[in-house]
Amino acid sequence: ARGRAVKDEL
Amino acid sequence: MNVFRLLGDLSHLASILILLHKIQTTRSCRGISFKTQALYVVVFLTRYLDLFLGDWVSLYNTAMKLFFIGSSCYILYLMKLRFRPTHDPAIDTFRVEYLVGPSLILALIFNYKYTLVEILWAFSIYLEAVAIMPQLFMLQRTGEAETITTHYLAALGAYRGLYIPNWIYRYFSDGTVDPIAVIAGLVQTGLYLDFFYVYFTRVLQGQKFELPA
Repeated sequence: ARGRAVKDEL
Repeated sequence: MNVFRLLGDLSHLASILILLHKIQTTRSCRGISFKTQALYVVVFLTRYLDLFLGDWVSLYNTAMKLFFIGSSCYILYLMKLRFRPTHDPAIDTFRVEYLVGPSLILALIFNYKYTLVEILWAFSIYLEAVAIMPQLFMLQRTGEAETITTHYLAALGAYRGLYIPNWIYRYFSDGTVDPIAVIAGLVQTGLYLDFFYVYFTRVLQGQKFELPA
């Protein structure tokens, strides 16, 4: 699924 | 978590503590753009929606998100209620709709997924990139700033600037690239270049922050 590669950044 | 990312986050944290310190010790929000601060509240609320959706990342991540939402709302309270008379709307005249409108349109076109959360996330990234403009515009208009205010701006500018080597590091270490965050981050950092020039050549040499007439 397409989506954000990085989810831990602020 | 790499060192650039950590230093970036700490710089962001420091910028807010410097701003709070400035307001509390001088008992004034003179020189601070209410519009920029209000935009940050919008940025944090729209970006950190995931806090309430059960997407757990880490204690660090949650604590930082809560701090950024809480402190930005507290700063608005200080400016709008506690030290209201020290804020001069007559010099804080940048039209925020020129920032919010295009950010929303960009978010509707360029996002990673057509869901409310992802569109709002992209919106928050675009809006954050330009949210400093009312503040920089105000600085340009008055032509000078208190030293403590320039330290606040320097820490805030360094924050997204430090994310850039973090993204380069992450590209090589785990192959991830987030084009939306990277492009917006480059724009955001770019907006500070003029400010940083004066900050390094004047403030850090012990002189007052003053723009040439």
